[in-house]
Amino acid sequence: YARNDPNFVHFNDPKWSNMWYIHCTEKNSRCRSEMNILSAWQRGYTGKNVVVTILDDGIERNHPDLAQNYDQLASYDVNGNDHDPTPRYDSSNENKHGTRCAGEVAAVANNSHCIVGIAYNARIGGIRMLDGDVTDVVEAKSLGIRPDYIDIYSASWGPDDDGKTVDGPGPLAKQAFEVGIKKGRKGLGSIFVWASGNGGRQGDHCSCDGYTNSIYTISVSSATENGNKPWYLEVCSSTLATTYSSGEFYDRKIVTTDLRQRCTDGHTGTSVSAPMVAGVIALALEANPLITWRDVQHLLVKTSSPVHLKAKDWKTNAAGYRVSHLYGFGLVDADAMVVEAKKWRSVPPQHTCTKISDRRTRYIRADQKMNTTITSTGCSGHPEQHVSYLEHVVVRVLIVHPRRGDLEINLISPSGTRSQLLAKRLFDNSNEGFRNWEFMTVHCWGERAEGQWTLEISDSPSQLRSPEVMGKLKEWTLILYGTSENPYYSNGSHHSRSRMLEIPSLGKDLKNPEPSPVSPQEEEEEEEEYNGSCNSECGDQGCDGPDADHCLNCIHFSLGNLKTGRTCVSHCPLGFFEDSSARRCRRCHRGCEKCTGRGPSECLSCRRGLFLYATESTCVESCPVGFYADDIQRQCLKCHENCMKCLRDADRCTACSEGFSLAGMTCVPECANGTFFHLEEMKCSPCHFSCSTCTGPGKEECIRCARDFLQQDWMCVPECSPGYYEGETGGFHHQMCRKCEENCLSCEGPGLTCTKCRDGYNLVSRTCIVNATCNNADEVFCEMVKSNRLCEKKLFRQFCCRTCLMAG
Amino acid sequence: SPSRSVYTNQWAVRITGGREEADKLASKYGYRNLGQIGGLENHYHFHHSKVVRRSAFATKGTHSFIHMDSKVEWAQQQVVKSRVKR
Repeated sequence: YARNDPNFVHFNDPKWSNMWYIHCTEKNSRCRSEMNILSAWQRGYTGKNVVVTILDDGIERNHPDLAQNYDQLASYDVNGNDHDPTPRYDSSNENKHGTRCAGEVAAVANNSHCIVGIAYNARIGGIRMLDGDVTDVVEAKSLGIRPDYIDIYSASWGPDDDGKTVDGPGPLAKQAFEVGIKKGRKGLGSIFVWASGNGGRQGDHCSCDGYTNSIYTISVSSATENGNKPWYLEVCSSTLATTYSSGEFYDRKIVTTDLRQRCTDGHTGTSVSAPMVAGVIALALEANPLITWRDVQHLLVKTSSPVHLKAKDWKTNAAGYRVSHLYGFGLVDADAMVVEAKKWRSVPPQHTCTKISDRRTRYIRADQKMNTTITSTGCSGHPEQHVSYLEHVVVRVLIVHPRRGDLEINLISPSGTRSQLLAKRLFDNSNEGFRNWEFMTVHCWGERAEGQWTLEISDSPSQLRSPEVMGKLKEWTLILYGTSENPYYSNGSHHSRSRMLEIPSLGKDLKNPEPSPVSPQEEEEEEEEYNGSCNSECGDQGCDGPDADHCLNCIHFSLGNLKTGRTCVSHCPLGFFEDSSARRCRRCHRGCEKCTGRGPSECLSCRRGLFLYATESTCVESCPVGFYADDIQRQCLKCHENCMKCLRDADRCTACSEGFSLAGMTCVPECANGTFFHLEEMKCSPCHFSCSTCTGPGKEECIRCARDFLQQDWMCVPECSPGYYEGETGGFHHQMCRKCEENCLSCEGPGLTCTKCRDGYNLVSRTCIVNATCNNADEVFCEMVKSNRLCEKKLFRQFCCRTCLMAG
Repeated sequence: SPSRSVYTNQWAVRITGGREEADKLASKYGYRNLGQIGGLENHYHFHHSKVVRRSAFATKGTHSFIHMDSKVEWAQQQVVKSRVKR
C-alpha cells in the first residue's frame, strides 16, 4: 500500500511546491495529482537503470539538475558531429527547448536546485539535431543512435503545425523507426514518444503529421489543470494518452530546468507532454525492463484514464475502452503503469493483415458523403497474418482533390466505432491531395478485426470551387495490426493471475474493459482443466499450464518466489547465481551482476555504475588506492607499479610510489641530489652546477639551489643582482633574492629601504621618486601639500614632494 | 503559396558491398563518405563540397551521375525539412 499523502514525500528542491501536476498541497479543486507519480515513487520506482534521451536542440549537460543523471553514452551532437549535445547559446536563448524537456524527465531530486524529474534516477541524454538544417539523414541518424543502450527517445517537435502542412518521416527516418522497434533494446524495441502538436489555433489535425501518426510512436496530447482542452491542442485518432500541461493565462504551467543553469515555471504546449510520458514509461521500465514497445502501448491503453478531462467525443469502444480524439485513452497514470508493468506478460506477436480496395476510381462530390467498404476476415486463412484482436488500424489513401483542406475522413469499424481520420483544415489550400498518405487510429484497440470496415469521405467546400473539378479516391488500403489471440488471456499469457503479487491500486480500479473477454471464474476453470503438454523446463511433477511458470518443479533452476511467481529457467539471469543443490536461482548481493554466492565478497561482475574489485570479489563505487575504474571492463584495474594513484589508465599517474616522483603523469625513479631523471636517456643525469635538485639540465630548471647559491626568479645565482636583496621567504629555508621596491637599484631589504635609484629618479627618504623639480612650490603651496598629506599618495609623490621636502 | 524545397549538398546513398565500395563510389563522383546512416545497413551519408550548401534547385553536374551508377541502388539529395519545436 502506497500512501498518496503529499507530506509523505518531500524534496528540498525550491520548485517542488510548484509541481502541481505531481502532488497537491491544497485540498481544493485546483489540487491535481491524478497522474499518480507520487504513488509510483512511493513504490520505489524512480527510473533507475533506464536510459532516456531527448531529440531536440541539445541539453545543458552541466545544469545542476541534470549533471548527475547525464549520460554521455545516450548523447550525441548530430548538428556538430561530436559527442557533446550542449546547446548553442545566443542572446534569445533559442535553444532552451531540449534542456527544458530533459528536466521534466530526469532532474535530480533533493539537490536544492530546481525541480524533481518524473524519473529522477533515470539516466538522461540529449541528441542535438534541431539546431541546423534538418534532413531525412539527420532524422534517421538521430532516431538510430545507440538503440541497444537508449530505452526511450522523446521528441517534442515535428512538421509545421500551421494547419496546411502534410509531412512526415522520409524514407530513411521511416526505416530508422522500423529498425528501432525491431532491433532496439536488444529486440524488445525502442520506445519513441512524440508530442502530438500545437496547431490547435490553426485548426491543424495531428493526422497530417506522419510522426505522431506512426504506429511506432506514442503520440501524447495535453490537458489543462482543470481538464479543459488547451488552445493549442490538435485532435486526431492516433493520440494514445495525455498529460497535464499549460492552458490559458490563468492556468498554471510546468516548472522545469532552463538554459544557463536556471529554472523556469513557464514551460508550455504539447512539448511538455512527451517528456512527461517518457518519464512515466521510464518508471514502468524500471518495474519491468523486459516489456516490449507494444507492451508499453498496451500498458498506456489499459491504464490511462478519462478522469475529469472534458471532451464531447468520449466514447466506449467495443472492447470497453473509453477513448477520445482529444486525449486518446486519457490521462496517464504512473502508479497503474508500474503496477501493471510489474506483472505484465508480453503480448503475443504482432500480426499485420492488409487488404486493398479495388482500383475503381470513386468520385468525391462536394457536399456529399462518399462511403466505401472493405470486408475483412482479419486474414483468418493466413496464420502468420491473422489479426483477431486489434491494436493499430492504418488506412492508406490515394486521393486527388482540388482543395485538400475541404476533406473530412472517417473510418467505421465492424463494431461501429467511428474514428475521425481527418477533419477539415481551413488553411489547407493544397491541390496535391493525399498520395499514399497513411492515417492511423487507435480507437478500435481491443476490438475484433473481422467484418465490414467503412471509409466515409466528405467534401465541404469552404471557398468557391469549380463544380466540374471533383475529388477522387483512387485507391485505399486497410492495414490491421494486432494479435491472433486475445493479448491478455492468450495461451500462456495470463495477466493478473492469482499467483502474481497484486499491489492494490490507490482508490482506483484499473480499467477493466467490458465486455471482459474471459471472466476470472473462466480463467480458474481454464487452469483446472489444463491437460496440454508442459514447458520443456518443467520437471517430473508436471504443470498446471503450458508456460515455464506453470511447472510444479523444474529440471534446471527455479527463479522467483511465491510472491512474484516462480518460473523454470535453464540458466539463471544476471543478478542471480545457480544453487545447484537446491535447483534455485538465488539473488546475488546488491550490486553484483554475476556472483558465486550471496555474500558481498562473492561477485564476479558488477551492475552498471559499480566496479569489480577482483582482489576482494566485491563491487565498489570507487576503486581503492593503487587501482583505477575501467569503464569498459567495469573493473578496478591496477595502476602501474610505479604509481600510487592513477586515473583512467594504468600509467596516467596522479601520485607515485615511494622512490618515484611525478613527471607529468608518469612516475619516474627519484634521482640523487644534483641529478634528475632523463626521460629520453632513461637514467639519472647531472643538474646544472647551480642546482641542488632539478627537473632538467638547464640553469633555469632548478627546484632547489646548490650550496652557496641563491634563488633569484627561476635561476640560482651566486649573489643577488642589482635591484634585488637577500632574504629568506616564508616557508622556504633557502636563501632567495627578492626584488627591491620599484625604481630601486639597490636596497637593504623589503619596503622603503632604497639605497640607490635608477637613472631619472632621486633618493628621497629611502624612496626613489622621479627626477623632476617643481618650479612653483612655494611655502604656501608646500603647506597645502603637507596639510592634505598629498605626498603620502603615490600619484602625487612624483610631482612637488621632492621640492617641498628639500625645502623642509 | 507552397513552400519551396531547399536542396543541400548532402546525399543519402544505398550501396551494397560495404564501406570500401561506398568509399570508392564517393570518390569516383567527388563526394566524401561521411559513414553509415545510423543503424541503416548499406545506407551512407555523402557530402559534396563543390555543391552549394543550400539551393532552391537540385544543381546538375558530374556528381549527378552517381544516380545512374549501376552499383548505386538508390540515392537521394537531401532536402531541408521544416521542423518546429512544440
